[in-house]
Amino acid sequence: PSVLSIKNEYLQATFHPDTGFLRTIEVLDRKLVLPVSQAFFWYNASTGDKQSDQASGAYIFRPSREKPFPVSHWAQTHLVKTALVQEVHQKFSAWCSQVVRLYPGQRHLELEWTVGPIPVGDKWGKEIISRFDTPLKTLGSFYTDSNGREVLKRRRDYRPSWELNQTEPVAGNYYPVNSRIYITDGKTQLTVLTDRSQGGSSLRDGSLELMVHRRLLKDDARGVGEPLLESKSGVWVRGRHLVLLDTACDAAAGHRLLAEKELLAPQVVLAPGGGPSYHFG
Amino acid sequence: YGDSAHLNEAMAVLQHHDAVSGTSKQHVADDYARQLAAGWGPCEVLLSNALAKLSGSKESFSFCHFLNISVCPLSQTSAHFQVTIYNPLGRKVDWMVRLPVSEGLFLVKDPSNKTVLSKVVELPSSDNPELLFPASVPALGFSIYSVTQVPVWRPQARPPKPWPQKFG
Repeated sequence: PSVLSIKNEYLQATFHPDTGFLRTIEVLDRKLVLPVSQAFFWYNASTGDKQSDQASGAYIFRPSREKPFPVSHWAQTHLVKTALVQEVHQKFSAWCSQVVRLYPGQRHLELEWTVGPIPVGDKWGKEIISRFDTPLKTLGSFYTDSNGREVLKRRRDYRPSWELNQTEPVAGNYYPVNSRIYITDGKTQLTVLTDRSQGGSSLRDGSLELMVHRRLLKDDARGVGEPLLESKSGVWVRGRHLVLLDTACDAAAGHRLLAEKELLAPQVVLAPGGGPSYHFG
Repeated sequence: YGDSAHLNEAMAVLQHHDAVSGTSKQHVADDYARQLAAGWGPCEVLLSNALAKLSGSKESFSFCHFLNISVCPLSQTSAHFQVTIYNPLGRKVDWMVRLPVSEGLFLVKDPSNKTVLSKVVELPSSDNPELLFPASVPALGFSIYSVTQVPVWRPQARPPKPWPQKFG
């Protein structure tokens, strides 16, 4: 079967014919191609274990094991192609879907994810991530911003200001992401912009993940006095990740301008039209 | 009269770390949301007054809070409406407008009354088709686009009677 793909003047994204997952991103005018597999996973929230009775909760992220579970091994896909937008609708499960969008003239891929209500009928709290896996040799480093300003270099299992004895291989490598996270091998850079603050990390070379939603069943004994559970059947959340692929030297200009446009996005107000004049006479 | 004092107050209360990081009990988080929503109302009046003054015509402006789930009563029910797009950035931006609409075709005109390419896209994950059109908005300014539904001629069983020709 022909490869499922979407394309504009600058970018082409292809999708795996069997799984329906994103497979490659290509920057056409820079002849830059990067295999990028993106999918959703979930960490099983810890309720305390032999090492520590600390549970995952509103204050604490603590998965019960290092390896997250895939939400699904494949996605049902639906392609929409028009002159004004090309998009692939992906359905990973009843509570996890995404639209991968490309508008004319834009240099980023828009991933609009919709997650929830997170099922907890199995009595397991879940912490949902969107993970991007690439072959980039990032040597244990990644970059996250601080309130959209200074970008800090992060190194796995390391702290610049003290000798870290890493006891939490996942949570101990998670950092706040207010607007962007990126990985680079010095030549190619993959940047993901967020539309809200999220937790993020790079737990393996070439990999980058962002936490999009959580639903937990036990209080973390830090003062809230109730689990992060939401009322009734739980909420579903929709957000967007903007994905940029660029050469390392050109990437900053791209993500800085786009992040500004994302933060100060245009506002739309509707009206029937034809109202009376505001000014006298 | 609109005012932003309520929203200012709500934003001030929400500087608490519980509001910023979501470490409050559920009912407190719900109350934070309630305070924000209560602050929005008077602000929308303020914005409507500003837009009326700046655009020169009084309108009953409609702020669609649920565009992210393709819900907007005005664009889904009106055959004609205007779309004001405000750009808070200090530079011009091009932006794709997406609005849920009812079926059919639409004619979109830009501020200089030129027709703009538009598309109604059926989406597999939503009951509502969406009208898309590219907008260009000046720095720290706004553009007003007009949208008019075009009656779609459906082929009848019998071709319509020819209009009586008026010979001039």
